Amino acid sequence: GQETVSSKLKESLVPASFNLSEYFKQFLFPQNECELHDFRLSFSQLKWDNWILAPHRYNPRYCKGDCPRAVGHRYGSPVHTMVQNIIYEKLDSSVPRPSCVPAKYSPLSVLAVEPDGSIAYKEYEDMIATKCTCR
Amino acid sequence: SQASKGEARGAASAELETEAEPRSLLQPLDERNRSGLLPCPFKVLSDERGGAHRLQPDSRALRYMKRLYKAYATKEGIPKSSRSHLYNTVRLFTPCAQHKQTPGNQVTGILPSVDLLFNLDSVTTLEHLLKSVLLYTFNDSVSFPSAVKCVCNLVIMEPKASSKTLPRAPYSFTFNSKFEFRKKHKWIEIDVTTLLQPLVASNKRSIHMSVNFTCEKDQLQHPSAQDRWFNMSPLVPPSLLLYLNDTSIQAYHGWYSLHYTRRASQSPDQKTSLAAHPMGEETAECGRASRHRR
Repeated sequence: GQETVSSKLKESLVPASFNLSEYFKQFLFPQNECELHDFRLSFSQLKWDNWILAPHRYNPRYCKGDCPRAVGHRYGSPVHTMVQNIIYEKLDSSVPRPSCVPAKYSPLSVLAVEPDGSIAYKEYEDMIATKCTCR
Repeated sequence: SQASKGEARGAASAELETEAEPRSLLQPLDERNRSGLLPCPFKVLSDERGGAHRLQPDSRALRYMKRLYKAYATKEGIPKSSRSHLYNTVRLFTPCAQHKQTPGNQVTGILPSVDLLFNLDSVTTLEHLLKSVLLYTFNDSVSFPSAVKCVCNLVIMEPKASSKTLPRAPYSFTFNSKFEFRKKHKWIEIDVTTLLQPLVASNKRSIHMSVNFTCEKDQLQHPSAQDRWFNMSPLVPPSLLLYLNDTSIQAYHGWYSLHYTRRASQSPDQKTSLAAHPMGEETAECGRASRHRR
């Protein structure tokens, strides 16, 4: 009788038409949710390369995507964000939905040539987005 | 056709506007105000014209600053958190004029003195001097088998006194610096902070100085080394390095306030150190608060 028992067990655990990827899809975040995106550029594209010597590559990154209705702690959003969402949905759609914007930045070190030919090493604040939020 | 001409002109100036924007973006506010008299597009043209005559940096200076950049920042340009310095700006100036003055004297070991003029126009009023050095860089061919001990005599010259102002006695500043001329040393730094601090703080735009060295002869073991040393020094005009703390809003201060909070919680006299750092109040406050909490 062992064979019958084990086959019965198998049947009950995994239904025949089970699809694992379909099952996990329900846990994925929505595809276009608010998140950080890369944008690598060189200073020559900005026509700044005649005075910026370094770095050669610069990735300021940016935030893009939809703000979910229940932003909660994941985006560090204040309660105001949910209130604004409710106003947009229930009271007045001319009030914009919360936007996906940078919440934190990191600095950038730049080596530049001044018009008088002197060379400057400078550290600038808030040049690279490192975290997004819904506001 | 008038309207279309107007539109074309509008579009052109708008285009120039966007091109002009970047440089002034990174200039501290007061800098932009100072040169903000001209609307942006004309400022760019003047810069471009300036660009056409833009002074190319000295190759040795460029090599030194690229090495400094690699020491302080990653390839992506992120400042390395390992460094402990307080400055967020380092400026390197090469002399815009250099005249050889008194010839040297090989017998007494006095090297020919040089008269140097540095133009500090690019230092903004929001940049506070923390340290300054004269930088002598050597190309690879120079190598000395022994250490040479020299005394550097540096005199800051007052600008040509006009009839009205009385000529002030030039500062004289002598100090003893031991130089190790070996293959591995590509440069030597002579600290001139105490001499330059008052001048940079008073927004002096150009600094005129005369520099000469007296080296102890017995240190030069081989006559050939003597010749090489004597023939080399006037060829290598020094650069002037300023280590500054830029207090403008665009500049990065993150580590400075962190460093200050640590120091404030250690140092008893809060008052003096508060003056040193305008934002010290709240950082000192939170330093105290966290201490009380602890």
